[in-house]
Amino acid sequence: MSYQPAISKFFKPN
Amino acid sequence: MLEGKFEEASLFKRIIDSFKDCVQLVNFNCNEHGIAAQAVDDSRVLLVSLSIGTESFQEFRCDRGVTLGVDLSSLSKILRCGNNNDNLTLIADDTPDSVLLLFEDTKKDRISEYSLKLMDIDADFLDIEGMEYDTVITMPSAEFAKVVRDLNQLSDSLNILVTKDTVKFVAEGDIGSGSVIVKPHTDMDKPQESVKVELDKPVDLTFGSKYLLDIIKGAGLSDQITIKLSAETPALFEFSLQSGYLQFFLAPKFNE
Repeated sequence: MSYQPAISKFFKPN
Repeated sequence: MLEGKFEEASLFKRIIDSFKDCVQLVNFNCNEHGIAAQAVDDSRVLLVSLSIGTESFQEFRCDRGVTLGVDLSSLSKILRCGNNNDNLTLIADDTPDSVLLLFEDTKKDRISEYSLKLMDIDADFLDIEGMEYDTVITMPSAEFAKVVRDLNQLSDSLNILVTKDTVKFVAEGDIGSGSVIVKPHTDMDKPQESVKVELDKPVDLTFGSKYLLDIIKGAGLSDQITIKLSAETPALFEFSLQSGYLQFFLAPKFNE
């Protein structure tokens, strides 16, 4: 099984 | 005030068509450098980043920063009303509640004018600069699109393995498995057919095929795609414009 984290986990608001 | 004129409406149409199926509401930020946009898809896994530099326009002026909150499905309806060869000018005032799209057929002296209502879109602008990647692949975009479409038939996941000598795409599903190996080479006669691999570290990542199917819709923008990969970080898939780019950032799948 696998999961895909939300993209916001990797990038912070500018 | 924003006034941006594309020599051919087809360029803006192709740009919008490349990402309108994965995101719907987008803030277009316009300033003296051109038009930029960023949006995340509904599943929050895929981020689209667009930059259209002033060189992509026949004429461009934007004295003060203007944000255009656009529903892409509405914009697409209007873009379909213009012909590909028409000049297309986007016009908005400094605090716009609508944007004007002006199509001009210079040969027949026909001018069509459409006004698109704008929206207040509440969206974070994420800092996507400064990522470092273990490998950078540049390959024909049509070839990458074919690999994704072909292997999508076997599995909802696509594994990309990069070593010094090869890029290997693998799909394993219920009906069987498939793989495509692409090797770096330089085509002197047709440079756009070349495959280049820069590698700091081998990479083994898995992505959801449905998102890759969205990404390859950008293949019409550029002969080549640049893919930047690093372990456990989002991949960057980039299509270059004459001035600017369309980028997709896609989080990889992780094993639980």
